Amino acid sequence: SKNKRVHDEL
Amino acid sequence: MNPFRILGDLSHLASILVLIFNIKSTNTIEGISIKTQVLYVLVFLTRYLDLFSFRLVSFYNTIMKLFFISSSIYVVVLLQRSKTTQAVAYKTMLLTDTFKVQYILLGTLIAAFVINHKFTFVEIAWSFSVWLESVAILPQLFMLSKSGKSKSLTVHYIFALGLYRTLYIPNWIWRYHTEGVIDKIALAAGIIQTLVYSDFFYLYYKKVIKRSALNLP
Repeated sequence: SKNKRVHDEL
Repeated sequence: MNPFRILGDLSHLASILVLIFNIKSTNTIEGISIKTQVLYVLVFLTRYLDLFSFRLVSFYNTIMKLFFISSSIYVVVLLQRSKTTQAVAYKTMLLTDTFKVQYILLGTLIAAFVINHKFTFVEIAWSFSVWLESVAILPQLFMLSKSGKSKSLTVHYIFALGLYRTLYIPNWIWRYHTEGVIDKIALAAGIIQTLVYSDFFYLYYKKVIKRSALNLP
């Protein structure tokens, strides 16, 4: 899905 | 990384440096809310739990995370230290720093349990951190509105801090168009955070930007 946790952000 | 993301991170970094420089150079803690600063320690400690998984994203990412954790703890240590070195200022701070943080803590904890990407400890902690960050400035803004007067460096600190999450919003839109992914939790909390700052942004614009514009020849 398009909604997911983006792990490279702060 | 897109320009909004880089500028967002830089303004976040700048806000903390402004705050530490402010406390160090003027040797005063006047106008700073210790409640907000303790909340930020909680925000960073619960958000960057992935540091312990050792599946590191990048050198940049890790260094920034370590900086945000350590600098937020350092600010609280500086404020605590003023208990003895600036007894009067410390007492004044406690008297004006009267926002009820237990409501924000309870509200964001409930939000984290209800709205998260996965019902695991790390993901609930991450969600809690994101929701908590969106409102963590409230004790500071409350204190500012109560005291009426504000030290300009404190005001610049709040502005840079507010700008950081605001810049993350166009970053998320950019990433949605280029990568096709969007983190709806971060986006929703980011919008709330920007709304929390909006009144302050307006006052900053009126007082700081317009005044400096008027001072130009």
